[in-house]
Amino acid sequence: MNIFRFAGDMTHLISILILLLKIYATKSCAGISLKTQELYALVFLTRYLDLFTDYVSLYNTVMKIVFIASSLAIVWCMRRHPLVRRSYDKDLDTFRHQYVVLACFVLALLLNEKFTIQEVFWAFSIYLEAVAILPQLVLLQRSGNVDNLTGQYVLFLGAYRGLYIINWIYRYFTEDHFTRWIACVSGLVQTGLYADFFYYYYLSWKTNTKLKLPA
Amino acid sequence: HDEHHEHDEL
Repeated sequence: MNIFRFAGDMTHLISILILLLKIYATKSCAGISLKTQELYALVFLTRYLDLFTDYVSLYNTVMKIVFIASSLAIVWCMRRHPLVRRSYDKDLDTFRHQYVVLACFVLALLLNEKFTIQEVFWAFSIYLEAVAILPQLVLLQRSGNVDNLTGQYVLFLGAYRGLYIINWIYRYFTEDHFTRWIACVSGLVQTGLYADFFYYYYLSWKTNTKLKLPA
Repeated sequence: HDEHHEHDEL
């Protein structure tokens, strides 16, 4: 475990806590894409199939349980909580994510470390995580304005994958046979998707104006 | 034994 990866896990955890805080405190999920949250829940459920079989460390096991539980809690809130579900922008959150799920699954069948159930689902979760933010970015573009908490949520989420890429570079140079091509390439694509958001976020911070995404 | 490829990251 190196500092970059630990920082990446922490920014990832913070992004989820920001979202839970926003939903719990404001009892509203306006501006949040349910589809992105469902994709993240699917990412964690398919990635941590080895939760009970491969014990790596207490830290890993605890974090996996926290990620699965929190992502399911967010989806449950947005679908079932009587107050929260009313504020869901149903007609703005129209990204057809089922095609993305299908494409990632087909890709995982073709490109994986080993053709086993666990490895195919692991690769699937890696590809899916790279594009899971798309419905959220589309929703932000549609709704135009980005409220602070949602903006910070996306910012921390982007920082997490960016830190993971630094972690992979670090491990590549410090460990002999370290290669994670699938995760690296997919992580680069994922961080690239955030790049334009980061740009507008930086502009809004620099010019001290409300974050506006070009429609 | 073959190098047990475990995913040690999250």
